[in-house]
Amino acid sequence: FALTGQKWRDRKISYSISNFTPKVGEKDTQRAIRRAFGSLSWLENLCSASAEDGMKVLVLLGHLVLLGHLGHANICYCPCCWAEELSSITPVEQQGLKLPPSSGNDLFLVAVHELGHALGLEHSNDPSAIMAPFYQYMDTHNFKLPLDDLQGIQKIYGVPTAMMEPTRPLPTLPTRRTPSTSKHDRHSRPPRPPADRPALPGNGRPNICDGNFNTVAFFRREMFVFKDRWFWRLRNNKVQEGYPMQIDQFWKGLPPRIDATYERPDGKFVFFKGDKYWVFKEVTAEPGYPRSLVEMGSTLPKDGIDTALRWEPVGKTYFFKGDQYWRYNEEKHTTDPGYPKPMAVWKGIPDAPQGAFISREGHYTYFYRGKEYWKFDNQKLAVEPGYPKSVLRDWMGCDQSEVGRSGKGNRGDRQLTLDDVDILVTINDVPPTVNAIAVVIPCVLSLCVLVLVYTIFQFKHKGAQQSAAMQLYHRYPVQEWV
Amino acid sequence: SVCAEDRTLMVETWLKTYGYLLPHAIRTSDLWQETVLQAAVASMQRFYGIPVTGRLDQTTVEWMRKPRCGVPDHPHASRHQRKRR
Repeated sequence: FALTGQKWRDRKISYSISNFTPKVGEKDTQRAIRRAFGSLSWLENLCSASAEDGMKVLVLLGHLVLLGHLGHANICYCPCCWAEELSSITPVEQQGLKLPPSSGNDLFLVAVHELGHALGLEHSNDPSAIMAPFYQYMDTHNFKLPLDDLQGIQKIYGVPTAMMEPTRPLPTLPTRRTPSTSKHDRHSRPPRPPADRPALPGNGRPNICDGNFNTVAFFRREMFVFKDRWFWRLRNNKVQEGYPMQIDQFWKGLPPRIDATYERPDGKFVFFKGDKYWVFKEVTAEPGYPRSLVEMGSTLPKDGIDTALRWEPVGKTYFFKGDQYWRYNEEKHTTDPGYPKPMAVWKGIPDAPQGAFISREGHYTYFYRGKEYWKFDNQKLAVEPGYPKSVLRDWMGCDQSEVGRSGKGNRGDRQLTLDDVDILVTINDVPPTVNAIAVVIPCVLSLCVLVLVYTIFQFKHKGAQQSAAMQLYHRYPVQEWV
Repeated sequence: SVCAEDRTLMVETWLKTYGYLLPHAIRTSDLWQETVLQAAVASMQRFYGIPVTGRLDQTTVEWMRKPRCGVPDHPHASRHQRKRR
């Protein structure tokens, strides 16, 4: 089903529990299966009702004693008829609901697993996944779909739109009104700097399309871009209203030009600059900060880090500096033994990245440096082909002309070099013969296509005439016989 | 009721059922049969993350005896011929 690129598209897919396992009992069987299906907005049809109303039951749940399986899903895709039984899920009778956890068998887990098959998932070789052929016992009361299964289902159906919204948005402080943030020009682009140099506009507010950020991070599913004493907040590649804002207006006590930042698993924000780091709870600094980086981890570089990365799905924190990286244990407050390791482990990622964050579904890690970003596949442990790409175009929503205009300091310059001068060079190295060939070849090809079409038309016309003659010839004997 | 642990383990059937062995993969030649079975067992061991020996060692047999889902691990294998046709 999944291999042919099919998906359940109908939001009102119905299911029916056709029987129950006596060992578990009717109520418990139905409760377990309903719970498994409950997170989806599917409809349950009672067998009798569906028969009377003629409603289609697309998923049938039953129990069969077969070959000692825990369960089985039959998925039949009939594109011509959309047969009434598209999928039947059969948790096998021998399994009970209240088996000891060590046995790993639970009717709820069986139902979730088989539902996964019905939705198009195959078996996973990740033993922690619910789609592993021998799924482990999991906490069924606070059941959470393992990451591998989540990635699998999102690969078929895409990321839900709800996940794209921030779960816990940061508070928005009232911005100080400046002439440029008046209601009149709220939707207009920030004023452009003069063409010869990327100088900051009159009131010192930078243009995001100039790039050269200090770092880029993701807090609560929103992108935060830091540059000098300013930061932007972006959602869906759009700068939110009221930004850029001064850093110390939001996080009081935080200095400008921070090196790196990340969101800790407890939801606090950690900022790094030089040999110091700060911890903020929302917008308030924790007492006792800033502290020395050595206090964080004795093996961490004393003079500061380039970037910090929190891999939330697997609970790991990484720090990068130059051509090395460290793995940090948040529980023990120490760096893991065996680190630092060379950056070469992150195949294709340049040294000294300025920002890093993991994608929403956890499949990719994005690294930022200068005006470029790299998309790193966490499974293949390599950069995707075609990268690096422009952060200004892909992340900040800047158009091509703006990106081209602000094309300096592309290789990770931490400081804006105001003395640089833009030089526009127009290269026209295409000889005139090439242009002539570019016109003639398409013309000849078009002519060939026209001749071909005419020939086909002629053949068809002749064929139709012959066919009519044949019909006439065969009709006479039949008429005589009749 | 059928209990997976009590059943006699038919390795060839197991490998065929779960998609590690194509239905007509086993031929008459003993040498060929051994090679194909070894490859199938190794593929199974790789999928379950157990040491890949290509032999029916204790660990492999234990994993094969565990109750599991009836859907094949490699559905592509059984579909291969039909797809070509």
